[in-house]
Amino acid sequence: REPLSASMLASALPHVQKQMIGDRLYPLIYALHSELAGKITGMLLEIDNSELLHMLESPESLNAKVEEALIMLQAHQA
Amino acid sequence: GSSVNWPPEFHPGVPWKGLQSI
Repeated sequence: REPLSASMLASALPHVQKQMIGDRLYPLIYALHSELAGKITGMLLEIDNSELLHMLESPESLNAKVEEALIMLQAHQA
Repeated sequence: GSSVNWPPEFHPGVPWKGLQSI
């Protein structure tokens, strides 16, 4: 699939934009943390779309945010 | 607490409702 672009997102409704990003983000997160992928993706979708698009292109940025989300999730569940 | 529903969970191919309040 071609990379998700800001112009592709711009033509969609806000909740559909998150859906489009989530569909791209989920497999990447699933590869890192299969059991928590749904929750981590849900958390990360609260981030601005422009930053989410950057994370889709940058594994380092994505990994850093996934680790942050994991820490928050573990703190929440404790 | 009452926050057991956080965070909203994403499922591929299922319409995302995490931001329904917008």
